[in-house]
Amino acid sequence: NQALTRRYNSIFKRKEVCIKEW
Amino acid sequence: QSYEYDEGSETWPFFVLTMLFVVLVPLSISQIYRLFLDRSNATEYGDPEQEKVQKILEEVNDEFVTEDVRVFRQAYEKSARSNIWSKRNIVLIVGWALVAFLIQRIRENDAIVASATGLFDPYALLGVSPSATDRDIKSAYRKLSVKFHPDKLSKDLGGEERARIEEMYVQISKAYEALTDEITKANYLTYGHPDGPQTVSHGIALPSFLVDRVASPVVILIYAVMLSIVLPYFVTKWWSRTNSFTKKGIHVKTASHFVDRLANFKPSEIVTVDLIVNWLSNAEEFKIIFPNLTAADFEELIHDHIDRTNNSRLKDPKVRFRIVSKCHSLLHGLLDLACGVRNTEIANATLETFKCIVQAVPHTPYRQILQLPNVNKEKFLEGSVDEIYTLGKLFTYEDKEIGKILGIDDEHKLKKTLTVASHIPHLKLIKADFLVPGEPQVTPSSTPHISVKFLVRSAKQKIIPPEKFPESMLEEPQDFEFQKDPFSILESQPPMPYSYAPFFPTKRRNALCCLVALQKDGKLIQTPVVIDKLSLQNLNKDFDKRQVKDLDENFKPEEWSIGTIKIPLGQPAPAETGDAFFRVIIKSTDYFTSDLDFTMTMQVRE
Amino acid sequence: EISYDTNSKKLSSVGEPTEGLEIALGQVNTLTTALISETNPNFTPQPHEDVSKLIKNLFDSGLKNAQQNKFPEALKNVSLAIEMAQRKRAPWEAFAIQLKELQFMLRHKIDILLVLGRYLEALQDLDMLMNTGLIQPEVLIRKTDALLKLGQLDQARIECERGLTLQPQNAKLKALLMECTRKLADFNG
Repeated sequence: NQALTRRYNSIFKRKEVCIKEW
Repeated sequence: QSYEYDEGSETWPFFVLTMLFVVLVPLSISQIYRLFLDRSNATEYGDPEQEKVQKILEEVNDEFVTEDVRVFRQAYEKSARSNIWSKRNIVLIVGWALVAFLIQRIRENDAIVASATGLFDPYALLGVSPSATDRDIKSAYRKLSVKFHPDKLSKDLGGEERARIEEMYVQISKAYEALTDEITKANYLTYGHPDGPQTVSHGIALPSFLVDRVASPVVILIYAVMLSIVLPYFVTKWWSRTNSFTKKGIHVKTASHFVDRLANFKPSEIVTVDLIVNWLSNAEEFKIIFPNLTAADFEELIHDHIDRTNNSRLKDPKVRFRIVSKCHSLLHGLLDLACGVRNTEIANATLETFKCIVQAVPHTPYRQILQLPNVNKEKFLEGSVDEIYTLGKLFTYEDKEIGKILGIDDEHKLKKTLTVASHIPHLKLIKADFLVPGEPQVTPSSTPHISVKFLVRSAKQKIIPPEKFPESMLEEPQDFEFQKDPFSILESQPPMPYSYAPFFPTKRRNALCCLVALQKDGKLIQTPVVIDKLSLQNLNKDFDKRQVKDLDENFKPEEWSIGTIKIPLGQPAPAETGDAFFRVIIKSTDYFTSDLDFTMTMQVRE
Repeated sequence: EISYDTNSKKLSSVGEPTEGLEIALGQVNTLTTALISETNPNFTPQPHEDVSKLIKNLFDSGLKNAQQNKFPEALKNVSLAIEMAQRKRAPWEAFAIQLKELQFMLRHKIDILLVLGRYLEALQDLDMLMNTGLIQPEVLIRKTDALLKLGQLDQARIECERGLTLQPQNAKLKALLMECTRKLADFNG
């Protein structure tokens, strides 16, 4: 459950990386 | 029980001579090979088309290389080439001089000469050549025995003279028997003398002064120093050097750092070039070269190189060049490890980082354009109406338009830029199959390999659809030689020429890295296959897409060279019939170009 | 070294923790906090009824909004439902149920996001679905679509080809592949 939560919470950071890359 | 020492200096010169030959002969052979036969730095490939591409790229490269890089490259090439006064050459010169001295000494030594002449040579005694026939031997004997027969001698000869001649006669008879009589011949062949085994003396091939009371402590001291200090020192040094580096050539500490990063890598993290550069900056190799600098320094230096800035506090360009040139082997090592942990995203990012470092271009969407020389970045980024990200798109415009798009006013500069742009190889897939040599299809548990047929083309050239190439151009020989070694076809392609990479500290050649992944789980299944032989002759062809509108009857596919890549599979085909899907990635290490990334179906049938 | 604060009932590390230690401490603290605030002495892995009801209500109103083409509101409600599921559920509740619930809600959220043209967010949720093991043609269809709309043509083609390996005759994927090829041809001049 915690791993799932951590993965869910990383979405914001991933969005930022995508914006910077693309 | 009692050993004789070599008082007359008869044997120790041979001993020393043998030791010298053991060292000098292999060393000489390897040095000759290195100086005259080593082709790895060749710029001649025996392939005029490839040399043409090489020449064009070299010219452009030379124009854009900065002075710092030029100086660095010269220093690097000088140290790589063998110096006249290198250690190897000095050893060779001194060694062969010693050999000459020893040979001279041997020839002047009467004792040696005497024992050499004491050898029994029946051919010399009879005065015939070693290849004489039996008839010649018989006639020579008859003549000599007549001359030297005791009964035929003159009565006036003195006792000594008579004894000598009798001895001569005995020798001649023995010589004749040694060559004709079976038993005597056997004796001669086995023992070197027709009478059977002669006296044999055993001794120590060293002069006695070495073991005399005066010199022996010195000899013992030398032994002690050699065994307890010199030998352990060299063995330890060699062992720690061998142990410090992995098979791929990176330091074990660097490898374990990479493995640590790979093992702890969170799937939620997106892999970027910055991340790979961060991992690289902790390499042990950097710490060895520059013990006073930190990982943060190295990271900044690499970023400075990629962004073509000079923000680091270390202003000496040589520091940056050494770090950047080391990245080549580090990235290959990381790629290998990433394939080992089956991480496709990291392997891909490693190859992208490779390109960024070689071309000194950051990983922006415009990287294909920014790798070109003379591009005015600001003008280009603000200017384009139509979004241009690729070289292919750039070449849909006329040359003058391109000059405006890239912000290049000077016609000469524009020409150079267009030369580079049209000589960056792009790959177009024609056909990809799983092949089992000798079989028409892939059977369960067989060992197929991947055969990729593609066209090397320039972004300027019109696209040729794969259907235009007849099967005859794509098929491979089915003879026994091919079945024995299907990969031999790769060797017939010339080595890749030096790349256009004016910012990279050393001259380098392009390579294609081939990765294979399973589509089911998206993970890599084997280590990368690196291809460094490919014909780029298609780049010389004038097939401008702005002029050639249609592929008409005049189109001759035979004029184009089809490239082949063969990728061995690390595992056999599945044991059951069915379909298996693979993703094949073929990326260039040096250029931002259209790499190949496609899906293949393995149809396993009985 | 680890220290324990009797007031907040939480563990923390003395000095700079490694990433692994940080995660472990976080998990222990989460579990402790949830256990302390649990009122039922006989708690089980079964999901709490009132929390489930709350989530279901929010989600259903979101779906209703979508049916009425009120997509911004739909998104708000569905997102809220997912937030509730992440925050209000006790960490010891059955993982399989939590996962299924999240996957179900995410799929609807993705569709709403795609309609609203918020492709980057849809892509992140799609990646999350794939990370939880849901590798299916329907997911790959949406991922291809989102990537195309974001201009990531190479990546779109790769995902589309992967979808076709799962279902080689899928019409939508075949159509998407043609669109990828066409757009890439133009992209490369």
